[in-house]
Formats: sequence, structure tokens, C-alpha cells
Amino acid sequence: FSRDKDLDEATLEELEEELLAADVAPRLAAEVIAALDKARRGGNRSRRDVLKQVLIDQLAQTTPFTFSQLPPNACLLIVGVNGSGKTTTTAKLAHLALEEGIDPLMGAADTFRAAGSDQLRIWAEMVGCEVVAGKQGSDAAAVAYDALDACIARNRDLVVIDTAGRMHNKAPLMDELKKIVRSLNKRVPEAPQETWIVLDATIGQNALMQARFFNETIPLTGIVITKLDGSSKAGCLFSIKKELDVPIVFTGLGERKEDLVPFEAEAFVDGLLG
Amino acid sequence: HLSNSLQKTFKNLRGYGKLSEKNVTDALREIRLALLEADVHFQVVKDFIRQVKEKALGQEVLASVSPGQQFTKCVQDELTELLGRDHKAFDLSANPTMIMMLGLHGAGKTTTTGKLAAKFSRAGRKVLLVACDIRRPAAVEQLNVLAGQVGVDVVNPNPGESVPELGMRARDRAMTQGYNLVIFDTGGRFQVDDELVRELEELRDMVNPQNTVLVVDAAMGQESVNVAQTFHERVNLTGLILTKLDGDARGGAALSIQSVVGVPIHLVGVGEKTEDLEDFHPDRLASRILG
Ligand SMILES: Nc1nc2c(ncn2[C@@H]2O[C@H](COP(=O)(O)OP(=O)(O)OP(=O)(O)O)[C@@H](O)[C@H]2O)c(=O)[nH]1
Ligand SMILES: Nc1nc2c(ncn2[C@@H]2O[C@H](COP(=O)(O)OP(=O)(O)OP(=O)(O)O)[C@@H](O)[C@H]2O)c(=O)[nH]1
Ligand SMILES: [Mg+2]
Ligand SMILES: [Mg+2]
Repeated sequence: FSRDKDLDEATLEELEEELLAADVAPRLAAEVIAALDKARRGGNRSRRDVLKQVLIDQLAQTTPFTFSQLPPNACLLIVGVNGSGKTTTTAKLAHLALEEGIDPLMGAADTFRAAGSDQLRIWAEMVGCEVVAGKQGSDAAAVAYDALDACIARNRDLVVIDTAGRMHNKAPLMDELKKIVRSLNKRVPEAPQETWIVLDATIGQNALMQARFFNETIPLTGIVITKLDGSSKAGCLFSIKKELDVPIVFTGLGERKEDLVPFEAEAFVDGLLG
Repeated sequence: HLSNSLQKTFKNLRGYGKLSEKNVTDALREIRLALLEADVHFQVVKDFIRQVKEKALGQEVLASVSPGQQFTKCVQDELTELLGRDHKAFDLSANPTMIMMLGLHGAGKTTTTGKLAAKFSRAGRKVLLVACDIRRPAAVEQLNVLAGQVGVDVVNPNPGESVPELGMRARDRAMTQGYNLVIFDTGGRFQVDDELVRELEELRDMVNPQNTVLVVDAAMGQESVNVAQTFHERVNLTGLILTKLDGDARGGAALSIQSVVGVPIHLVGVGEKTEDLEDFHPDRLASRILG
């Protein structure tokens, strides 16, 4: 019987290519594969099954996120590069909060992009919650402040603040992000209690750069990985977890308000290695 | 930095004779890693390394440059040639000329449509934009704001109208009202979403665009090949626009798509404003990919 097992056993090269094809960082993929047969230690699990467990262990997290863990009038700041899915995720989070009996407010602090706040305004109607926005071109930090202030004044449980997309290699834009945080600190010293970066699953190795630079600018407390309903596998998450150890909180699986699920390591690795 | 690590690999080689097989194999290991880390598709990297090995082994080591520099130049020239060989501009011969924009969610289609509108109006064309994203909240508004900034007209969807119907109506309007360039902005979609890809096929059949442009984020990962290949098979791409090159992504997706699908890169997006659209320079992208 062990003869048959060898015949359908994937080769180390095949498995490494599967990891590369999934956007796992090349050096990390090589390390994991090099250690694979040792990890198997002559047991009779297939290489693929051992690899799956190794990868699941790398992403395993202690406690899943719940809105109820947040203090009253909590502030959740949503950041990331252009087009990653921040505005859509902001709306999905407001929807999820409502489902959990939490009363949310949204803040449309993207005052730069064409129809940036219009997009969130329409989402607010679809989700059934209020949104605080500012005039096009107004100060993003001021709108963020107003949103948190409104959250407190209207006695809402949570404010989710959407920000404009920005390239992490643009110092003035990263400075603006710091300014937004300082502005929130002025209203509530502990705000934002959560700062989540939205990463697009279709992006390759640059995702690590994004997470690293954003984290150096304003400390991240969570990662949302979007567009995992496409053919990309977001293998970049392994090196991000390894280097930054920021929890991966949610996964975006579509364009509707319901399409956001808690990140789960086993489901993620099963999707990656098939 | 790749050229520095290659310098180390070659530092014991003196300037006589051919590059040895060992020198080249060691250097190729560095190159392979650099290309994979730049998001070049792993199969494209395999083929490229094999190609470069043959070329490099045949070369005489020149006395005037270090072997590391010479090898880097050999690789860079190969990359530049791969990236630039299918260069073609837009087909602007028809009146009205049609450009259909497509791509994954958030790649930059709507913003790039605004940039193309600016570029072509500056060149004296009468441009008409068509807001074919009937799904994303405020997508139509977004295109209209850009159109207003640039000073061009937009055809907006009627309630209940399908994308192909909108396309047909826009084409008729362009022909009867003297527009000579029409750009169709479509909603983001995955190449594996059959229903949405069929919508693109139907729009293409209605409108018969001379130009079908895939808009690709420069930071795209390994799926660049599957995405481009599938879209090419289904709607026949005539060109590519690479966006967000003002970020720090290396841009290997462009090489992957070029090698496998062979669609020319028309232009590159280098920022969020309507003027942030530049010509594509294969040599610049080659050295960026190499890092
Ligand atoms: N399929 C799919 N599409 C998504 C997901 N998340 C976001 N999108 C789509 O991605 C595109 C960009 O989403 P946005 O929410 O506008 O992204 P953003 O980060 O706010 O973009 P900017 O504000 O311009 O930086 C839209 O077409 C969304 O519908 C997801 O999980 N799955
Ligand atoms: N920095 C930078 N940002 C860009 C570039 N091109 C587009 N963007 C930004 O990327 C984000 C997404 O752009 P959109 O034009 O909305 O993308 P899209 O492909 O139309 O998105 P969907 O319609 O949702 O699929 C916006 O924040 C744009 O401002 C570019 O070349 N550089
Ligand atoms: Mg947004
Ligand atoms: Mg769009």
C-alpha cells in the first residue's frame, strides 16, 4: 500500500510551486518546503496534509474578534492602499455590527476621491445606519473627529471610519493618516481602539510592504483580507503574520453587505492548498 | 539590491574568458528570487531563467565592465526586449473609435477612463464616456465627477437598462452627435465570474470596440496570468494599462502577462489625478522589476 501512496504523493517541487502560485513569499515557501519531510518524521500522512497543518499552525489565532469586546463609543479606523476594498468593508462591518445588536455609525473621511463619500452614503442607506460625512475636499481629520464626536453625542456603540486610499510610499499621505489619528486622540485619548488595514487578496508581495509601512505609521490592530472570492489565494498573509503578528480579523468574499466572514485559518489553508 | 548581490557572486571572476557555468548558475539563483519577489509568475521565471542561461553562457567576459555588471545588463536587456516587443498604440483609425475598459475590482478602470478622456480631449478629439458600471454604489457618480473635471460628456444608464443595451444606445449617440472617441467604463469583475464575463462579451458584440483594454494593478500577484489569459480568450484584449506605478510594487505582473498573453502595454498610471498617465517605458519597468 505504501507503494501506491508514493505514486500520488506530490513532489516537493510541485508543492513549492503551489505555494508560489498562491503568492506565498518565495523565501518563506522555500523554507517551509525544505523543512517539510522532516516535519513529517516518517509518519504516514501525505506531504500535502503535513504542509496544510504547518501552514494552519502559522496562522492560528487565539481569540476571534467580537464587537462586544469593544468599549462604549468605540472607534474603528479603516485604512489601506487605493482600491483594496475599504469603503465596501466599512459598510459590511456596520452591517455585521447591526446583526450583532450593536448600534453603529459610519464616518466618511475620504474627502479626496471623486464620489468617495457618496459611495459610503449610498451604503449607509443599504445597511440602515447613519453616516457622518464632510464636504468634498474638506479636512479628513476634521471629518473623522466629527464622526467620533457624533458617535458620542448620539450615544452610538461604535463608529467605523473609512479613509481615502493611499500609497504607503507617499509621506504626505501617511502624515495625513497620523493627523487623523491625532485628531481622534483629541476627542478620545484611546481612539481609535482598532485600526485595521484592508488588504486585497489579488495583490502579490507588495502586500507585505503595505502592511509594514502602514504599521510603522499608525500601529495596526487587525487585517481584513478582501476579494478572496476570486482566484487569488492571499499567500502573502504568512509573511505578514510572521513579521508583524497582527491578527487577521475578517475575510471579504464578495460585493454585498453580507459578504464578510470571520477569518478562520483552517478554511483559509484549505482554500489555498485545495 | 540585485546588482550588488550579483557583484558579490561574480567578485572572484577576473576579466578573461567566458562566464563559467558555476558563476551563471549562482547568479541565476539570485535573479530567480528577485523576479519571484517582484511578482513575476513562477512559470515565466522558469522559462526566462533558462533563456538567460543560454545567452549568458555564450558571452565573452568583457574587460571593460565587471562580470556582475555585464550579467545584469544581459538580464536587463532580455527583460526589456520581452516587455517592449509587442508595443502598439491604440487603434484610433475608426470614427468613432471605441475603447472598452475592463479588469478586476479596484484596478483603476474608472480613474483611468477619466485620464484617457483628458488625454484624448487635449489631442482635439470629441470624447464620450459611457458609465457601464451599473452595480457599484456611486460608480456612475464617480465617472460623472471625472467627466465634469475634464469637460467631456457621459452616457448614464437608464433604470433597468442592461449594459449591452446601454452600450448600443451610447454607440448610436456617438455616431449621430459627432463624437469621434467613445470610452466604456465597466464594473470590476473576476475572470472566473461567468455571468459577468458574458456581460462583457455581449457589450463587445453590441459595440464592436477596436480597443479592448485590460486595466491591471501594478502590484498584482501570480494570478495575473490566469486573469489576463481568461479575459483574452473570452473578449480578445488589444492592450493593457498598468496602474498605480507611483506605488512601490515591482510590477512583475506586467512581464507575466506580456510573456504569456502578449498584449501590448499602452500606458501607465502614476497617480490619482487625471494628468497622471504616462507612456510606457519597457527599460524602466525592466530595471524596476529586477530591483
Ligand atoms: N468580489 C469582491 N469585490 C470586493 C470585495 N471588497 C471590495 N470589493 C470591490 O472592490 C472594489 C473597490 O472597493 P472599494 O470599497 O471602493 O475600495 P476602496 O479601498 O474603498 O477604494 P479607494 O477608496 O478608492 O481606495 C469595488 O468594486 C468593490 O465592490 C470583496 O471582498 N470581494
Ligand atoms: N496612486 C494611484 N492611485 C490610482 C491610480 N489609478 C487609480 N487609482 C486609485 O485607485 C482606486 C481605485 O480606482 P477606480 O478607478 O475606482 O478603480 P476601478 O477599477 O474603477 O474599481 P471598480 O470599478 O470598483 O472595479 C482609487 O482610489 C483611485 O484613485 C494610479 O495610477 N495611482
Ligand atoms: Mg473608498
Ligand atoms: Mg470603477
